[in-house]
Amino acid sequence: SLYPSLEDLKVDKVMR
Amino acid sequence: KFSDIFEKMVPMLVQQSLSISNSRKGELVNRLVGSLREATNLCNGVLASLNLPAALEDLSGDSVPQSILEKSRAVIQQGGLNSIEQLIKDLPELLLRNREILDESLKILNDEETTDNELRAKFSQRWNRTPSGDLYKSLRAEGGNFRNILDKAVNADQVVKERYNTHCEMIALLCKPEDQLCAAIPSANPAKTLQGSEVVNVLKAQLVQLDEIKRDREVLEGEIKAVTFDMTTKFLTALVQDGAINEEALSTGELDTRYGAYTQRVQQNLRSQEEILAQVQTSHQEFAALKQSNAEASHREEVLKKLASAHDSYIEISSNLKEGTKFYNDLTEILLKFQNKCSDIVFARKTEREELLKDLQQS
Repeated sequence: SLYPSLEDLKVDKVMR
Repeated sequence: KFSDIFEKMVPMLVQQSLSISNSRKGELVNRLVGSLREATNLCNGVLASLNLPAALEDLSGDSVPQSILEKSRAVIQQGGLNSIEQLIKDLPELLLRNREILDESLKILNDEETTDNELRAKFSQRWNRTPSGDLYKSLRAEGGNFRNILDKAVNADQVVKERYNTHCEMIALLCKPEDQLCAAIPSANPAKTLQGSEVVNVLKAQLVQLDEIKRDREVLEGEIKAVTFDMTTKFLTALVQDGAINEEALSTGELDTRYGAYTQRVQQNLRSQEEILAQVQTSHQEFAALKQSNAEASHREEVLKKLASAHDSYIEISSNLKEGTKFYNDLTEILLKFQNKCSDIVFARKTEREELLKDLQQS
């Protein structure tokens, strides 16, 4: 795909 | 009517294994679907470069071949040039909105840090709270990551615009009504008595096979995307029995069971396209040798080829634009969450600052 993937940004960082 | 809101809660290790397993599955699905899509683009490209199927339909030499007409109707039906022009016009605004949210978020961090440093300079060691700079490190790192992502998106926008500029003229022609389209295609005296020749029938049969391969592909893509499964129980059981989760082994095993057959069908599909395309290219050489090659015929063929690939480019450009629009809208939501995190921490720091100031002024 042309655009960067946002998949791992959608996962809320539980550890934060 | 009690519903246990903690029903879905799982141990941390299971939660992490699930998210890794999901992205593993996502990667596999993207690879499979991506290889199918790539094969379709390759097939369309080869056929367009051979002016197929148009060359087989182009008997009179001055009417619009059926496949070109169908491609023209398909593009018009999907909104034609205007729909992609509108999406292209919207991209810069979507980009700007995302940049503003990001810049605004980082600005409030900087402003609060400046004030914190000023007060630290004024009260020196009595200003005994953690420096804002240390607290904001991870948020700024996250902001930096967003900036990289936006820079990559800008490059993607550029690729789409260039693709559009290269093909918009031909797409515009394809969008014209049949009579104007016909007038725009140079005519050539009709292809002699090609109609009955064996190679035309062989080529037609090969093209039918390619269509079947593409149709199978769509079904295959749908089935691959429809596969769903939940690893929670497997991970929980592993955790209970062995006290640990070998996520990789469990996930890969499950993916093999669920997608093994599909992977084979994908490879088979790609192989058969490769075989048929090779046959098409050989038959086309025979066909081209039969056809008379004069200036008008080759000029007409050039335009027909461009029209065919303009259709393929239109499909690609509009899918790029849909992807880009979705990307920016999804990113906006993520950036708004990021903005909230920044404003929350800055609000807390300001409240803390006022209290500390009061104490210092009193003492």
